[in-house]
Amino acid sequence: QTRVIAVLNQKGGVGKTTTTLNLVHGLARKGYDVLAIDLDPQGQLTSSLGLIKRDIEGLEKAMLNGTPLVSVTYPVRENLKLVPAGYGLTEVEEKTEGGVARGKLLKNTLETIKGKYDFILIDCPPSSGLLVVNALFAVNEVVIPMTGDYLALQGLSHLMATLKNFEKALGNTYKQWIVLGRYQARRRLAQEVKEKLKQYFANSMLLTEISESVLLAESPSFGKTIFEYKPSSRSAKEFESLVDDLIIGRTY
Amino acid sequence: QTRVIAVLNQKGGVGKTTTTLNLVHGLARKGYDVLAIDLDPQGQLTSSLGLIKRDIEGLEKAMLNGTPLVSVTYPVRENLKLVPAGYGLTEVEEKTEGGVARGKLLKNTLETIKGKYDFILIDCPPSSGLLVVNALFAVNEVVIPMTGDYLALQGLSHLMATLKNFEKALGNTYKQWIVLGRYQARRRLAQEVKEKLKQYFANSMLLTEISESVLLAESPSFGKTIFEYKPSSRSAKEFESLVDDLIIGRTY
Ligand SMILES: Nc1ncnc2c1ncn2[C@@H]1O[C@H](COP(=O)(O)OP(=O)(O)OP(=O)(O)O)[C@@H](O)[C@H]1O
Ligand SMILES: Nc1ncnc2c1ncn2[C@@H]1O[C@H](COP(=O)(O)OP(=O)(O)OP(=O)(O)O)[C@@H](O)[C@H]1O
Ligand SMILES: [Mg+2]
Ligand SMILES: [Mg+2]
Repeated sequence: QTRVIAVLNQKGGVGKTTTTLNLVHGLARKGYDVLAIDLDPQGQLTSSLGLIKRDIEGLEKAMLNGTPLVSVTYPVRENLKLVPAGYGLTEVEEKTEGGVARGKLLKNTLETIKGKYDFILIDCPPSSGLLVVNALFAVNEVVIPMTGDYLALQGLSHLMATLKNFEKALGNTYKQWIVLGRYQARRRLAQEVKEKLKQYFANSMLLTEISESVLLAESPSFGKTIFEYKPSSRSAKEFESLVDDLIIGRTY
Repeated sequence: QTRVIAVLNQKGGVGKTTTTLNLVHGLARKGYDVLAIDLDPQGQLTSSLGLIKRDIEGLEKAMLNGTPLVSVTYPVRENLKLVPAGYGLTEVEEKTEGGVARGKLLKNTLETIKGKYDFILIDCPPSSGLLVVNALFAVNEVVIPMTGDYLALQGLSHLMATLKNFEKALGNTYKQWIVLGRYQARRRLAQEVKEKLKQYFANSMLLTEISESVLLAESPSFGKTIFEYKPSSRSAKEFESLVDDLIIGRTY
């Protein structure tokens, strides 16, 4: 049974790509078969894993042109494959024909690889448009990166409303996992946000928080995950622990 | 002659809202007549200026329903008015009819208030969709908030390509102002990014950088700008100086 998970938050810069990058590699290192999907036209997950975006065909070929997903799937690490974001991914958002079917393009292409992986993680763009709608049709679980900021907390209530609407329309519910990242334990604001999260979302908050660390901002520039860049760092240990949280569903 | 400026970057969380919030108030405090426009369905500029989004009609009424812009314009500070983001703003992105005219909805509604303000600043969402296309049709200048991170630098080259395409299609050029924010002078990565920016974009980089400070993340929770929240802070002085940079076009 494949766990299909969208990493999403319409609030920008909260760590969606950084979280996806290090979770997919963390899971692969434990021996799970993992597929990472870059659903963001910015293509930052693709480049952070070391692929050059301009030279490859990507996910939009499978979503729009019927190309088999396997032919735009690239092995990037042991037990880890990636479906990159190609240049044409923005065209999915501009699709005006097709009604509801426009929202099921990703779901349909993922049907073709059913059961092939243990985990599929999808890095989403900072929006609520058609690409994110495609992710929400295709998954059962969502990982929600958050930061210890007021505007991120406000963005979270916006996201929760979006998820509720979707659950009503689809008639199913998402398992939600909140990840507190870029955390600065000495900041009062961050502590207040964390308290609020524990108060309202305790059952959804994964136990491990990811501390603010420049190492996490540096590793993508080398096309490396934190496990390759600084394997004995605190950041690598935190992501190792977060991977365990996600596997067993360890929350507050 | 009104200066009409979009604050944009499809990279999320780089400080678009924080920059717009404090620039519009900084300009108004110097006696300029300023209009702020919240073009982001998240409505964070609206709430940061102290308005409760759910109770008001917003920009989409003027863009989609022909409501006069003045009737969705609210005075929020001395010399500063705001056109808030209402709940229906996402509907603009979903508009499928109308071809190119869909991109000119904002430009057309701004024609009705021509010459009424000294500055108009538009806070944009983290995307390249129809809302941002509307901003690019409506303005002559763009303020581009950046952070000292590798992924933000990568996002900038994506944005520059978008701007070039737009300039070709429109047959005009945008005056570009880059603002380096959330700056941590002691981080080597931040210094490297700053060097790169100075190397490639010296004529576009406004002189004042905005340091990382929790005060800037706290002020929106009180519906206050930095000038109201901590008037004698370093952050307030930095924004005071950035306002001068923008007025006179002071770059590296
Ligand atoms: N724990 C951390 N410590 C320090 N920097 C971090 C951390 N997590 C993420 N970053 C940095 O913060 C910035 C935003 O993170 P990231 O790009 O992963 O967010 P995102 O939500 O994917 O952004 P977008 O909304 O643009 O897709 C990046 O420059 C990243 O390197
Ligand atoms: N100089 C700064 N120091 C500390 N925090 C900052 C600074 N500038 C912005 N922030 C915080 O960083 C986060 C991102 O900033 P902001 O929301 O303004 O970015 P944005 O580009 O508007 O995001 P989005 O892409 O979601 O619209 C916010 O929580 C904000 O409070
Ligand atoms: Mg991202
Ligand atoms: Mg914003």
